[in-house]
Amino acid sequence: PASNLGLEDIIRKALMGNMEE
Amino acid sequence: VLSQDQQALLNYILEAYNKHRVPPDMAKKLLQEQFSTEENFLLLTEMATSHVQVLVEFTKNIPGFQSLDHEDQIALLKGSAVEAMFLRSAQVFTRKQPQGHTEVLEERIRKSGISEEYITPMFNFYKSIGELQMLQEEHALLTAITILSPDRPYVKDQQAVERLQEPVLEVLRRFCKLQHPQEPQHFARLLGRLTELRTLNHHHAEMLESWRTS
Repeated sequence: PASNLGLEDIIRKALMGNMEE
Repeated sequence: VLSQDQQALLNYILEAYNKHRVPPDMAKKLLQEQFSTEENFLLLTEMATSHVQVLVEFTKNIPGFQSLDHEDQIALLKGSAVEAMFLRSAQVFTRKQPQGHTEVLEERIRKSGISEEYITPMFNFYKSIGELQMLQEEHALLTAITILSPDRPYVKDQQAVERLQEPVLEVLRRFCKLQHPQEPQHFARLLGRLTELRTLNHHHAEMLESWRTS
């Protein structure tokens, strides 16, 4: 679950989502 | 007066700021059901996660941000996420809410298991933001300035970050002069809030720890 992700993981995932676009 | 380029920068940042909001469904959840402390914790955590995702979307629209070194982008976001969230929540608490909403939100935060010593400075900060009666433009620019702070840990190319932050600071300075001709100290007061944010950020790790324990 998202609540178990650290801040850095959430940021990396969100930035990566951007690159996939 | 704002130059054409400065006006364009302001419009761009404002548009990005307005576009990226926490999904309304999630915001509604905060107001609707009754939760136990544990569920409250989970909901606020989910909310924070969503907040960070929204923040990243906003940040990648700040002109020049994506040209920075990838690891520096992460260092900037990591260093500022908590401060940007406090700023955004302050805006929520400052805005006129439908009858009773502010109370429900406040109650939820107070009953989330966070100890009082961390709650009080947070609500004091919300109050101090409220007193400034900030415009949406000021919120958007101040958030961008917070994110583009070159002195965050692990930032390698501080000068590149400075080159992005400086024009935004200049736009905010001029915007304040234009909008608040009677208050020459307005810009300085806004920057003063950044110092308060640093303090809140500093306490945040301890706050999370105490929250987890309880």
